[in-house]
Amino acid sequence: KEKHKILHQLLQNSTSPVDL
Amino acid sequence: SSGDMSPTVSMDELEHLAQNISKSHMETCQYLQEELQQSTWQTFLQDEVECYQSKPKEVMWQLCAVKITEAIQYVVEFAKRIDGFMELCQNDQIVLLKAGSLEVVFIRMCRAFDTQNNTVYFDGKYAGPEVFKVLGCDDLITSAYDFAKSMCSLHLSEDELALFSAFILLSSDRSWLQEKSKVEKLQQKTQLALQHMLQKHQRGEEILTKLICKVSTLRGLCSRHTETLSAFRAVYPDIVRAHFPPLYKELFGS
Repeated sequence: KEKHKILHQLLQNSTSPVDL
Repeated sequence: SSGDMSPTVSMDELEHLAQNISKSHMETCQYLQEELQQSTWQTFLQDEVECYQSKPKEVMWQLCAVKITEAIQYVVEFAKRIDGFMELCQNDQIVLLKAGSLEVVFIRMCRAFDTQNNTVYFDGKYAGPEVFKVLGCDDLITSAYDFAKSMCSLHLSEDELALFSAFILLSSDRSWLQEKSKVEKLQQKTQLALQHMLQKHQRGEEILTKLICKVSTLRGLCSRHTETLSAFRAVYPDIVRAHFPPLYKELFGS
């Protein structure tokens, strides 16, 4: 999990392209 | 459908999936087609090209890593909105994105490509391959431009492009998948939806064959990117460690 911390975060966040 | 491996799906289900994937693509495509088409006349002037060419190699690499990372963030959002993707286990979501996100960026590149001038939208204007000269990877750049050109020659609609992107992202033959059969079912459904859409648009059978042939070209492009990055990292380890986007390092680090 530590190795892919940011991917995990992106997958869990309810982000939209405007927030990127 | 035929054979035991093919999922049983109704036309309604295929239509629904196609709609979901097209919508997900349009919501996350980074640039609208109209915006891109309107700015094709904006190509870099000679002195601007020279400015990119005279940047230090590591600065241009960093700029490209940032641009790729931005594009990948949109691909992650695209994946998240595909029906069934978030129902996969986290390991498989990561595996599919690690292996497929750059491939989708290469597919999306054809939307931002001008075949007449052999230029692609980059850093605010349309750029020819000479803009990337200082990177020192002419082969990779030429292959990426050639790939975009050949994708453009297929004249895919946005819907077809969306389904092909999803089909690539859901590749069930990626290494380290834990629930391979679950991914396989999703990919087969996506392929059926793509086939259905191509038929509906009265495109010939050969389009699907041509698209399937692109699978190995895309894999070749991505492995070349990894090799090129390794060679760069061997010379500039501190630049990569300190200045490259963390997501880029996570995806292509090892």
